[in-house]
This record gives sequence, structure tokens and C-alpha cells, in this order.
Amino acid sequence: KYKQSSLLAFFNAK
Amino acid sequence: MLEGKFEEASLLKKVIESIKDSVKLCNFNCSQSKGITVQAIDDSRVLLIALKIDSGSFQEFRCDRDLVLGLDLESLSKILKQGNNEDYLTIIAEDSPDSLLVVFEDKKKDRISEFSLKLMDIDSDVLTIDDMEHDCSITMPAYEFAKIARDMKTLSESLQIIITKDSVKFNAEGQIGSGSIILKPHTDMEKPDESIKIELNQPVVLTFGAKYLNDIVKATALSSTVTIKLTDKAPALFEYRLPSGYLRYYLAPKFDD
Repeated sequence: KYKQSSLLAFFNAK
Repeated sequence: MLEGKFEEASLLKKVIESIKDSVKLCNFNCSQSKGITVQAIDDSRVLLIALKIDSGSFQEFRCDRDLVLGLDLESLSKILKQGNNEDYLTIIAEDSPDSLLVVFEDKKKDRISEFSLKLMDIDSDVLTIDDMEHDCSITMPAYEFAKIARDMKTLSESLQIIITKDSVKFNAEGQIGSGSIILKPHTDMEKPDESIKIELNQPVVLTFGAKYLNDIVKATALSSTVTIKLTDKAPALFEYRLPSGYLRYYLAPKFDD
């Protein structure tokens, strides 16, 4: 029912 | 050279127990001004750990040159288990170290134990986390949040958190049924850490993986309270304060498929 999101969608990789 | 002496080994033991199941390898960045800082992300890229052990958390701290200690936390945990919680714990590293020296001193007996841990070269992604404005913030007893996370995981693999001005609601819907726990803000004058505080700019509903919340509550022994900062459609921040510093977890939410 729910899909797990990734942190990479929110924070920028250096 | 790095030399950091903790009044009690228990602090570092608890920190490592709090993060070692989420990240196996991580770099400890050491500097005179910042103490020890760590940023590490789990393999699934869902949970990020940001640790800051300020020099104020140490009885003595000196770091002549910025150092990076690449650590296998499972191995470090094995070594930390060799010492007692109340022992002095000193960590020592040379300027270009290939190992970390860990020294325990029993305060009563004349017993000193020394261990050497091999260091590793670890490539890690570093993410930029700007100071975010949050829609709401809850501060509550850490043990209470831990109990909710553990109990609700038995019902469902997802836990919904619903914050309004008057309450915070934890909601789980699973195969066998559903459950919810509602907490209302209150102030305990005699035991301030038992209080529940809600600061709200706007109501938020977010869903998180119960597995990750159960990883986060492994930090419960570190602090009597936890602060949870939530923003609509953004990662949540769970913060446990150290005597001087913090352990923060950033957790990516789940969305309706």
C-alpha cells in the first residue's frame, strides 16, 4: 500500500 | 594525534549500539573544534545518521590535526564490550593512523586494558542537509516513543504519525487489525522529561517504515527525551541529545502507492 521513498530524493549528494 | 578520554565508557558504548545495526562502516571525523562528527547512511538510503560528540562530552580531548577514522562498527562494538560501563575510556590515534587504540581504566582497581582496532578506508556518500524549517516538532519521553515504535511494529510494517495542535496520534493498520495511540501535550512540573510538548506551524500526516523506527529507538538509552521534527512530504528528524552533542536520525517517509 505504501511505497518507501529514498533520502536521495530530498538531500543532495556532495 | 587524537586523544579523547571519556569519564565513562558507557557513552560511546551506547552511541555505537544505537547505530551499528543501521550502518556497518562509517568514517569518524575528528577535529579540535568540532570533536567527533559522523554522517552515515544505511544501505537502503532510507535512514541517515548524523552524530556529533562535542569535545565537552570528553573529560579530556585533544586533536592536533583533522583526522578521519574509518571504522567497522561491528568490530568496534566487540572491543567496547571488553570494558565496563563505568571505566574511563580513552581513544588514541596517530596522525596518519592505521589503527585506533582503545584503553579502559577501572576506577577502583589497578586494571588497564588496551585494544587496537584496525582502521579501514571507507568511501561514503556525504549528503548536504540544510537546516530545514519544520511544520511541527514533538518532544516526548524517549522510552515512551520506543514502546510505541516496538508495539506498533507487531501490527504493521508502517506507522502513521498524525500531528495536530492538540495531539499526536500513532496509527498502525495491519493484517490482524489496527491500532492507534493518542498522546496529548502536557507539562510535568516535577519531572520535566516526562512532559509532552507539541510545537506546530501546520498539521502533518506522515507514514514511516516500522523497521526503521525500531532502528532509531535503539538510541533510547542515550537520552531521556526524543525530539521529532516533521515536515509534510519530507524526511523526519529524530534527535537524541548527548551531554554535549547529539545523535540525529533522518528518515525518509513512505508515500501512498
